Formats: sequence, C-alpha cells, structure tokens
Amino acid sequence: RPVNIPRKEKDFQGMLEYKKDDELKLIKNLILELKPRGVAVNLIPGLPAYILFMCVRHADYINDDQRVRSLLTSTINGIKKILKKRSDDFEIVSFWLSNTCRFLHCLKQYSGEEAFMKHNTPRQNDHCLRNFDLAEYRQVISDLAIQIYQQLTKVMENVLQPMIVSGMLEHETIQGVSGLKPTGLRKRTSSVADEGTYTLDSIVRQLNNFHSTMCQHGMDPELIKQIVKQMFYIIGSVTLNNLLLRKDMCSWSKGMQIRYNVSQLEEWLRDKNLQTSGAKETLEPLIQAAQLLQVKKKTDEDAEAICSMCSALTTAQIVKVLNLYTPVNEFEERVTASFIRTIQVRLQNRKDSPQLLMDAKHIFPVTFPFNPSSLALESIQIPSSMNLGFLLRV
Amino acid sequence: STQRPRPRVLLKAPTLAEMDEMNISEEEESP
Repeated sequence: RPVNIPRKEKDFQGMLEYKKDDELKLIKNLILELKPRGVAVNLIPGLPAYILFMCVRHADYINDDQRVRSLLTSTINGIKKILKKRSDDFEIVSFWLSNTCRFLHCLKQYSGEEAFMKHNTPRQNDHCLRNFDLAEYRQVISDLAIQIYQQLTKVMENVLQPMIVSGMLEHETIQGVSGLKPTGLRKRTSSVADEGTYTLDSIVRQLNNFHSTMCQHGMDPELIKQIVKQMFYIIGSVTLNNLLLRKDMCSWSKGMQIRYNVSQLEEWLRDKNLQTSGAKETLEPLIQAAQLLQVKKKTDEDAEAICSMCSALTTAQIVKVLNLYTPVNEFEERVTASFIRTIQVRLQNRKDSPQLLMDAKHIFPVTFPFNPSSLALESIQIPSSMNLGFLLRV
Repeated sequence: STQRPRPRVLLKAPTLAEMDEMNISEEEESP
C-alpha cells in the first residue's frame, strides 16, 4: 500500500494536472454542478477561477496548445451554459461574474507582461505562463464578463422593479405627512404597510442582500461600486418616471417623503462605504424633482431659483411636474399657467432632450480594473467536497 | 540582471459570438 505522506507547500508549483479525458468532468463538477453556497467555495473567494487557472498553467507548462485552447473554450462554454440555465438567479450570476473576473485577473497577473507584474512576489513571477500568450482569450473572457454583468443588471432590475414604486413613492413612513393628502385624494392613514406591500425597508433589505452576496463571492470592490451605481440608477429612473405619470405623486408631502427615502438610500451608501461609486449622483434627477415639489412656485425669483436648481431635469420634466402639481390643501394655489410659461421661456436656450421619461433600461458601460491577488497558487488546496480528486497538485 | 522572458506563442482565439455559433452547431449535431 502506498503511504500518503503530505507534501509541503514549497514542493508544489501551483499547477493542477489532469488527464485529457477528465476535462468534461472538470467542467461539470467545477462549473455546471457547483453550488456557490458550498462551504468550500466560500473559504477562498474565487476558488473555481484559481483552480481553472492552475489547470491552464499546467497545460501551458507541458506546451500543449490544443489542451490550453480546449480548456479555455470548455470553460467559457460551461460558464455560458450555467448562466443560461440559471439566468434569473442572482447568486449564480454574481458568483460567475466574480469568478470570471478573477480568472481574467489571473490570466493578466501571470501573463508575463510587465504591466501586470508590478505587485507580484518573486514566487508569483516564477508562476507566469511560459509558452503561450493568451491575450486573445483574455479579450474573449472580458467580453464574457461584460455579458454576465448585463445579465446581472437584468436580474437586479427584475427583483427591484416590483418594489420601487411602492417603496419609493406610494408607501408613506413620515408621521404627520400621511394625512396631508392632495385635496380629494385623502385616504385612510396607516403606519403599517399592507400585507404584500413593498416599503423602503423592503428595498434596503434587498440592497443588503445583493451587497452581502457579492461580498461573499469576493467580487472586486470596484465592480461592486459599478453594480450599486446601476441599481441606484434603476431605482431613481423608475421612481421619477412614475412620478412624471401620476398626478397623485406630485404634491408637497410626496416631495418630503421622496427626500426622506433618498436620504435613507444615501445613508445605506455611507454605511457600505460606497460614497465614491457615483450611485448618489444617479438619483440627482429624482432629488431635484422632489425639491421642485417643495419650493415656492409663484414669483419670477422662484422661477429663476427653479431653473438653476433643476439642472439634472429636462425642460419637459420640469414643466410636467409643475403641470401635475396638486396643492395639499385649499390654502395653497395651483401653479399658474403664466408661471409655467415663464419657466419655459427661461429654459428655451437649454439644449436638452425633449424626452419626458428617463431611459430606465440604460446600462452604464462597465470596466474591470485589474485587481491582482496576493494569494500564493502553491498554497491552494482543493476540498474533497468539490469532487475534483482527479486533479493532481503539481 | 533581469531575465528576459522567452517569446510566447500567441494563441488565436475565436470571438465570443463565433464560440456561440460553434457551440450551437455542436449541440445540433449531438443527439
């Protein structure tokens, strides 16, 4: 019987050897059937990416270009396949976005190109690819990451969509404001949301859920920022678009409620240290619309103040809010037609879009800034629960 | 002195869309 003597890390070179025939099994066990919640996978975020890269390294080491090509193609197809199968599962999509980015970073970090080697340890430099330049495959994997990012955006949008109007506009949380309904629109006040009604808390809980999932997957911090910015854009644009279409949302008290809700979202950003994500800025049109509901709308001075305040709103949007504005009580007047004309005259030199609604489907361009890892490949161990016993540490 | 890395062989890769096409035709071929 062979005696199993554990080898020391220094004996390993950070590669994984596999038989050609085991490639399918590798893709099946590591990509198609892997559960992101498995304990093993959570131990080292990006573990599947490191394993795949260590297999690529071995194929490169033995100078087998067919094997490198085959493994990279199977990996890309495997990731696409699982994302097609689980297309609306945030956890799966986030997990494979994180791992695809980590795989891309590994291909750069160990490419042997000086620009990507600056932060490497000497040992990591020893682990650079020897025989093949995989720049073209890096491009394909970067394109794949963009596709996954777009899919993640769609999944987030589908989850958030039913919550936004209810949580940001309809549900009221500020005490004393609920009673101040626009004339003729008074309804029963309630501090508790009806069953099945989404509140701002539902939205915040969902943001927490998305955020903690991405962090668990070891998503690059710079990528998390871009995703959060995209989430905030969806929340801001859907809210504003609904406000622009609903008379019952255009009152002083709604302005107050929206400003409170926005302040809660801003607090969430501070709490998660995401102030530099640009997410807050995407709410600017909504913030200005809420302010517009609250400022005085009578004199020429008011008109001037509104024009300088509403820089993120188009003329069409400003005019629409003023037209829809409904006084809270009989002591407040509607916005006069002449005031609205004054605003239109003042804004006629603006070269903004005539569009009323924001493009709620807009996706910001994404980038994947290089994020090398300090992890030593030779130290990586594969837990038996991953069913990858056929990979040999080299 | 720093050791110059050996020149590597560039592995040509199909685009993502081309990979899609190849994958579809493979799936069609398999029963």
